[in-house]
Amino acid sequence: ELDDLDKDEL
Amino acid sequence: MNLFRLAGDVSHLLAIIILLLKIWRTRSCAGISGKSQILFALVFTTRYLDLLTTFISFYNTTMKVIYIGCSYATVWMIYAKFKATYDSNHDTFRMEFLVIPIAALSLLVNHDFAPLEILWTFSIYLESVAILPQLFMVSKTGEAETITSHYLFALGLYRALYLMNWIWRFFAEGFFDLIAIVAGLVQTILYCDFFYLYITKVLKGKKLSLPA
Repeated sequence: ELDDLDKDEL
Repeated sequence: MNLFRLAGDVSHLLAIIILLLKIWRTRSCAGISGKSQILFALVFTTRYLDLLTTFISFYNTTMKVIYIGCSYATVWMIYAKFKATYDSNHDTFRMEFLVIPIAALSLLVNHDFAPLEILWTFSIYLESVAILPQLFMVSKTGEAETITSHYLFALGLYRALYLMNWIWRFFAEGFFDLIAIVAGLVQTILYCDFFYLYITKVLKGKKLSLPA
């Protein structure tokens, strides 16, 4: 689930 | 992507461009903290290392590259191109007082003990306080040029808009990232005093000056 961390935000 | 997030990104971009243009057109970086700009360059570098590993979207990649490029260009203008105009006597905040504790904190409190994740966490924590040398400089000299005030306002507004974005996302998607939210809250609170001065003085056409 940690792979799903959202890094889309700047 | 919701409207708050987009407005936040635009505000952030605007802040960066206002600063670059101010320095370039006046050929001077007077009143600007080189240390805050070094910290922001460090923030972008450590946060956007995923440019090398993950492709998210064209928008994401473009913005990241612009932010990194502009922040290094700003540092270069302050410490090389327009070095003679850099007010180092007033830029006396000690960067290590921020960087070292934050490096320790990001090792202790993170989502996952992995190199990229720790660097991302470091960048989130560091960003929340990276403006302190600049605010310290303004309080030391007791004033800021109007254009510098616009820069600070756009930069402060960006994280405030991200907070709205996170509230939106919590209700719309059930998403929340505690590290980003707490750091974003700290970051926005640091600007509150400045927001007050900006609204009561700068927007009424006066220069930002602090009472002696």
